Amino acid sequence: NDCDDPPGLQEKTEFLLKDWVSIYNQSNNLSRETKIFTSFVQKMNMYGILKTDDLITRFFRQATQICIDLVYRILNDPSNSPLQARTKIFHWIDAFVHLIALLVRHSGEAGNPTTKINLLNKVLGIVLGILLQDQELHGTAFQQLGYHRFFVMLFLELSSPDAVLESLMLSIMTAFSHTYHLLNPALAPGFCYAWLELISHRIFIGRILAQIPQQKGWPLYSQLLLDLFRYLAPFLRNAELAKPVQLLYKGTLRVLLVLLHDFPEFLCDYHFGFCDAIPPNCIQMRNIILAAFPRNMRLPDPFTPNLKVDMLAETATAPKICSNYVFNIQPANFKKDLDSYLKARAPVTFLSELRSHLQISNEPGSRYNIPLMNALVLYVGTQAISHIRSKNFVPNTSNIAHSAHMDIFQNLAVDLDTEGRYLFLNAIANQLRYPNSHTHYFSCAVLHLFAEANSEAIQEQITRVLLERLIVNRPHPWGLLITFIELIKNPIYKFWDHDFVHCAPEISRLFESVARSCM
Amino acid sequence: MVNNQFGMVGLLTFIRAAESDPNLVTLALGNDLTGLGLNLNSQESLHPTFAGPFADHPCRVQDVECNVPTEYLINYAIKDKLSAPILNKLQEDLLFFLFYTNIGDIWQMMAAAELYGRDWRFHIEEKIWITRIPGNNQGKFYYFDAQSWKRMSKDFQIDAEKLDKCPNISALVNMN
Amino acid sequence: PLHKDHQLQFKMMEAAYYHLPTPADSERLNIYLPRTPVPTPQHYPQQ
Repeated sequence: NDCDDPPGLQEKTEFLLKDWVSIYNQSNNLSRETKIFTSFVQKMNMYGILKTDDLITRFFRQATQICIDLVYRILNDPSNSPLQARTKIFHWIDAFVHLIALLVRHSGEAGNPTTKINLLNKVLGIVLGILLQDQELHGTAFQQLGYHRFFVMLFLELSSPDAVLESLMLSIMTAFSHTYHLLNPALAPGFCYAWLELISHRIFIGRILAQIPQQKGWPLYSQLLLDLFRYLAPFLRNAELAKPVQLLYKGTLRVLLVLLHDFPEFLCDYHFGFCDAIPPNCIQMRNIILAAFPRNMRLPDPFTPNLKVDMLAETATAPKICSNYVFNIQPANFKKDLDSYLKARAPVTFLSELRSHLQISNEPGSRYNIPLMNALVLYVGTQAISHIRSKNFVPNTSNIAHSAHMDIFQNLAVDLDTEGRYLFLNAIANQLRYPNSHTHYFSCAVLHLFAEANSEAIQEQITRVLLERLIVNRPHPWGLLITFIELIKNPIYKFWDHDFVHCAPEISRLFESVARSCM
Repeated sequence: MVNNQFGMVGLLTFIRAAESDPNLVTLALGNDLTGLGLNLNSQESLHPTFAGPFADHPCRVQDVECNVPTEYLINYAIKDKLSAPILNKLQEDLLFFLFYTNIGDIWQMMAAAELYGRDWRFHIEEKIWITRIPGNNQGKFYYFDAQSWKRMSKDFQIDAEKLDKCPNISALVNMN
Repeated sequence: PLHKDHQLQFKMMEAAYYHLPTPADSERLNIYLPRTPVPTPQHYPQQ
């Protein structure tokens, strides 16, 4: 709080900051940088800035505020061209960032990272706090430029090749990731475009997904993507996207494509949580995630005649699911009843009560608990796989029948209304990915539900869910393709006999075209 | 059939809307992702040259910062020790390089003087360097295009008053 | 229709849409300082 600042602190801060900016912008100082920095720190000491943690905090807050005030003054000055404005702003912010980077690098004792990381977290927290206050204050007149420049340049400075900074890489990335999480678009919508730039910066992605050993950066990055999907979700539920939403959505697609190309294993491992957050109508965006497969895997051509999917070695391997999805099966007594039913197929009332657990409101568009639906489907499926494998069988469309697990799936298919059924079938289709035990089981499950459906509406909706994921532009998940091909090729399913296949010329043409490519 | 948005009729609505108003079905039918400016068939990783979510092309080589050892950053140590380039030995493209990259510096003026000595003239209004095409008296001239960094030819109607005079280097040197 | 919170978020996002970040915002400044500054004609390149 400004009012609590000791008298004279603002003037001292302004003086020191101006001094430093001037020193920084003299280009011939590189060789004497350590000497210059040491001398500047002594000056800060002399002014009492480094005496206590409280004073250091106030200094940084004041200095940040001075920089941000300058940003608004320069941007609102009509005599500056956009290029001149940016150059002036960057002179100040880059200098301030460089000072912070040097302080982080050199603070504390050698070999002890705590002081350095504490200082970094302090500064990031201060800038984050000022940004959020600024957004509140300025509303739609909020300017992202200064903050964007601050974060990107500080990140680049702390990512420069230096033995000390390299040893702190995980802590530095964690600090930035947490800060970006606290700045996510739901909390700072005026910063959303700059935020997406920050989290998709080529060096940020490289560090967090590739350079940090043992994939320790992956959970941090998955949180940021979840923040992005959750922010976009309400705006993507509408058919027509406003231009600002279109831009952010397109930017998100680009980032996902880079991830699909360079880090498909990341998308594979975290797909479940992502599918929870992505609205059901964002079919292409979801397909990008579901189409990912490990780079060392060779996918058999889904159009291979007589492809024996159950003979593939990968069918025996369970994919990694980096999500605590079982936790979403709430409340605890529901989970208990579910486990009881899976074990003993009792009590039978469990099935009739299932729908009431899944339906949470009467509000159109949010009547069902989608995370619970997704978790329930995956949990029941994985339990089914374990159960079948415990008897030394490989799941197929015959042996998955007549089980507690299939009871639940069939009950959901029959008992839910069209919206609930659509969401249920989506939950199954979300597991149709690259060759693995889940893809295989859920492919068999959906085909079994089609074959055993007691109403054409169920078959129609299964077809709808699969087809809408196929008619969208590429990419398409492998498991989706093999399931659909099986459905239309295998005479058991009598697919072509159904009225809904021929309900309109466009639909007939679509199926014929898909069938031609499959045959 | 299912008579709401969750069946085949719902899907048909998207398909029909795509013909009349593609904007309504962006999410349902998707976009051609190859048009987003990423080389999805690349054998190399994409992220090292990813120019950002709002760029429609990757970074060019010159956009990607390379951290060089500090020992390489020697400008401050040697800049006053380098001997001056001998302009009359330099090829034209290097003279243009000096002219366009030494803004506000005496080297810009010296490069301009050397170009003048080689029959190039700076057009004050067009802000380009032009010269006659040897053997051509019909209004066609060479000009130097700094954007494409090429010498191009074009028809010009030249008003001699619009051509800059030769810079007075000795005056500048004395002033300095 | 959007909830009130989302409407507010949209307004902020829309305002930000009119001053988007540029690639140069994430690049270091290349500071050019003329070694021997002299006045040059206005019609010469200035940047």
